Amino acid sequence: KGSLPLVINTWPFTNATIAAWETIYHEGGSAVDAVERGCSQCEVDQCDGTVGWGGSPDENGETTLDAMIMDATTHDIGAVGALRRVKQAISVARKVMENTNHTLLVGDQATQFALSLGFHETSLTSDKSRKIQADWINNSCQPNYWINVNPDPMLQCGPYHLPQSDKLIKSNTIDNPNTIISSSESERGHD
Amino acid sequence: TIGMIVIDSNGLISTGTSTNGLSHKIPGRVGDSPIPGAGAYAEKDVGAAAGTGDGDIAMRFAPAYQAVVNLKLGMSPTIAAKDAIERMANYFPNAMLALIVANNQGDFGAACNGIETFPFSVINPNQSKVTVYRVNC
Repeated sequence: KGSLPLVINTWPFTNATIAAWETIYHEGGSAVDAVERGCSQCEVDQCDGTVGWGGSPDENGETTLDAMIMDATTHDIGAVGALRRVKQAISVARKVMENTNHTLLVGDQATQFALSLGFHETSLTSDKSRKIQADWINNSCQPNYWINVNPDPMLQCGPYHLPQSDKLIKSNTIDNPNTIISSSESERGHD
Repeated sequence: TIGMIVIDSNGLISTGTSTNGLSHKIPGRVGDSPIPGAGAYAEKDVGAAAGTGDGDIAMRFAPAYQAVVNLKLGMSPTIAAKDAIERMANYFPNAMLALIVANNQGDFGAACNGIETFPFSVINPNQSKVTVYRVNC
């Protein structure tokens, strides 16, 4: 049982909770303001390495950001996917919500949208993400998310290509979707 | 990933997510976090839900949407979250998935799968500071 106002968020990211609470309870901000501020705090804090710049590098070592914000009163939504070289993902998502009729912008085009509205372009790489990337390469690119390709993605780095059907090696034929992510991988990063 | 729900004293609701996704993802991959109904969802006068976990799985089920629909059907936030999680776990029993759910009265709950416990953070006028709750998965 609860009461209002309420701030609730995933994980023990309490600085984010407090930031949102300050906005909604002490500063007279809206629920949308509070969500933006709370998530922004997590982006600055790089919560758990799974939020904000400098974490969870992709195969090429680049960090990209996904974010969404929703106003239930109007049923408006703004979102960005694979946002590159801009740190303030939730704030860019809010601009998508409030300054366009669209819902989701992605990749370099989302970056260009952000830059046009005054956000700054900067690298999202950190010493930590560089090390994560280097360790991954040194570990034969394990784990990774490729299946049914050659060379065997469970043993080697790419580049990968489609195998000829008669040469597909057994360990490479992962048909069970439950093996897409092992429990250890879930601990390395998550959405 | 952070998923957040805020409901003001008048019952106005907002929700959001922010994440850098999975380590070592294939370039161009986007998870569930920016997908409405998957990473988060809200309906006025009803409530909201937000998730975290394996977005490649979650985006196939729209669990946040399902949880809010469950609230409309009269479920408590905890039961609404459990139902949405179970729908995914039936297909992917090992996937790491978690949901927080709140209704427009400020009642809240959570459910999870694939990890031992799932912690989430809450503050409301009943509490003098942020409380971190844990649910068993």
